[in-house]
Amino acid sequence: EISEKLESALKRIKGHGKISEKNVTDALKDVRLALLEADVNYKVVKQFTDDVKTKALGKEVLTSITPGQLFVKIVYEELRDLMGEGAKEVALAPNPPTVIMVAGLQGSGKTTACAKLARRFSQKGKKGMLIAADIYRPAAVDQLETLGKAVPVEVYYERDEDDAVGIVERGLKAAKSKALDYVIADTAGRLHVDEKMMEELTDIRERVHPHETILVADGMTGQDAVTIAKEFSSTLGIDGVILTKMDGDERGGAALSIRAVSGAPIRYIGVGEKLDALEVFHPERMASRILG
Amino acid sequence: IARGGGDRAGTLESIEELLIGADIGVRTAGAIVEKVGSSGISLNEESVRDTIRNEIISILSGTCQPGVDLLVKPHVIMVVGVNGTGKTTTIAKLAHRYKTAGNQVLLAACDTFRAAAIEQLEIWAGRVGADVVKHKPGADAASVAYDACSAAASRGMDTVIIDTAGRLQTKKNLMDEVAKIGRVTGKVVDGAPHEVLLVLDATTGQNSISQAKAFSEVCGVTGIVMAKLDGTAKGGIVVAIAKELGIPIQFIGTGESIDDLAAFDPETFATALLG
Ligand SMILES: Nc1nc2c(ncn2[C@@H]2O[C@H](COP(=O)(O)OP(=O)(O)OP(=O)(O)O)[C@@H](O)[C@H]2O)c(=O)[nH]1
Ligand SMILES: Nc1nc2c(ncn2[C@@H]2O[C@H](COP(=O)(O)OP(=O)(O)OP(=O)(O)O)[C@@H](O)[C@H]2O)c(=O)[nH]1
Ligand SMILES: [Mg+2]
Ligand SMILES: [Mg+2]
Repeated sequence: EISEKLESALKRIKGHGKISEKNVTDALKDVRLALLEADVNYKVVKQFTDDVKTKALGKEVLTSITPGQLFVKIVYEELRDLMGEGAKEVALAPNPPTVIMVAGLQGSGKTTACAKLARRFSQKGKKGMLIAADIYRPAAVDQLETLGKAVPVEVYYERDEDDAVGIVERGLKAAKSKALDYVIADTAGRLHVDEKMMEELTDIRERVHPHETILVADGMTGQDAVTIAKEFSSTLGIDGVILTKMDGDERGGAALSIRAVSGAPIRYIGVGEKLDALEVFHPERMASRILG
Repeated sequence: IARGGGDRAGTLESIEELLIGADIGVRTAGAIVEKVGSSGISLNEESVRDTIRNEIISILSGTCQPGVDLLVKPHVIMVVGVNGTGKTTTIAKLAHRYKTAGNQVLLAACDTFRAAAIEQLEIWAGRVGADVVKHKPGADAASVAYDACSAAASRGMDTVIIDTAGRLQTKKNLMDEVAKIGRVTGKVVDGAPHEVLLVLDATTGQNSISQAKAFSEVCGVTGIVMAKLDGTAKGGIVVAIAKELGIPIQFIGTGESIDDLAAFDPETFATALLG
């Protein structure tokens, strides 16, 4: 159940009559290695191990007859609690349509996520619309259109339009006139350091006031997850996160980095390319996965 | 400026953190720092950085450079990698490079799975002046590759670049498929695929090693393209890949336009990594 690294951390603490601060510090070295190998950002790891150390040096561990077990329990629970509450899906607004905007880096899985969300809403009997606001990527509109037909959900698009903000605005207007339950605006992938492109997102936000802005992040993201989450959080504001491509063998430490920096709830994980490959986020499962 | 013993440990520790923060990986970072730390060089910060930089350059330059045989026509390049790393865009950049050098380029639309994958490749082909061989969506990817290589051979074209669907390396049936695509090209053109380029995403962490291992085992990767280096991620994982697997880095991707491809240079990369 627990990883090699944690086993070795356990061994450092077990078999000692009395646990010393040094035993805990040494065990934390193994925890640090496990988290770094899992792609958790090194600054987030430092904070995490400091917090665990404080808890672990509490009287409980030092006087327990199974200090190793208790230590591992503290590590696991601290990680699980940091992951946030589970199953906090996107809430539909009291007055429709619920406006959802999806953003993130190039290739993270946004367009696919939009279609998956629409599939999820339609399974709950909601009627909505996808807005194709990626005006840059070749065949982006075709991609969303094709996925939309497969959901099935209506897709609003304007070919040869160079104003993404206007497209979202007009799409929302169309959705209101049809009394739809939700709209999901798919945006172009962009770098958090691209000022002009980040401004496009804040322009969209200011124009249509989304109820939910979702950061779609690649589950295999490494140390950079902290910078990405920080920029999107401070510039745009993130209400929820979807972590994609979690059907691979990556440990997914980006989840902890993103949570630690943005405080936004991870709502779903993408577990495949098909439209039903979207799962509600489970913090305990994520904690176990990261710990390896 | 670090001078004494305590500062020495501090300097090494902060450089190790910088390397970890660049996605070099804790093991490789530790090995590099240990080698430099035990080398007995003067431990002021500048000389530590220089020594680390040189160690990284040496690791990156040490990968075996396969002699790319450009004598066989068409020269067949297969591009592989996990989902969304930048394969299709990289192919457009490569095609542009080959066209600019006077080659006739054919693109094979072997991503027959993802929505609008063929349309995306066709638009790029139009922009760079390359031809496309495609079938209907859902068609067998290997047969598209077969037809593309046959067409290029019969038309006397110089270069075939094969676009494949993104696939996670843990999916056995998809990895079998990419191996099959590679084998099929060899039936049409001697020694094909002459190059197999693995496109990695610079923002990806340690999983890139697992990707490089798996793709290498299944279809023999001859070179790596590290895309999206125009972001804040440093792509340090290539140092670990060079050290553990010896696969050379051929190109880096620095943007979304056809000119945003540069030949990999270990010195420039090592300097940027420590910057
Ligand atoms: N295995 C797997 N693949 C996924 C998942 N989500 C998306 N993908 C794939 O990842 C690739 C990129 O997905 P897109 O939806 O095009 O990503 P994007 O963020 O819209 O890309 P840009 O618009 O170019 O920024 C495609 O091949 C998708 O099929 C997932 O959860 N698992
Ligand atoms: N900033 C930046 N973006 C890039 C780079 N290379 C590709 N992209 C973008 O990354 C996204 C995905 O690129 P694709 O070429 O579709 O990736 P792919 O690997 O073919 O994706 P799949 O076929 O779905 O697996 C697109 O939005 C590209 O414009 C790069 O070097 N820098
Ligand atoms: Mg997209
Ligand atoms: Mg592609």
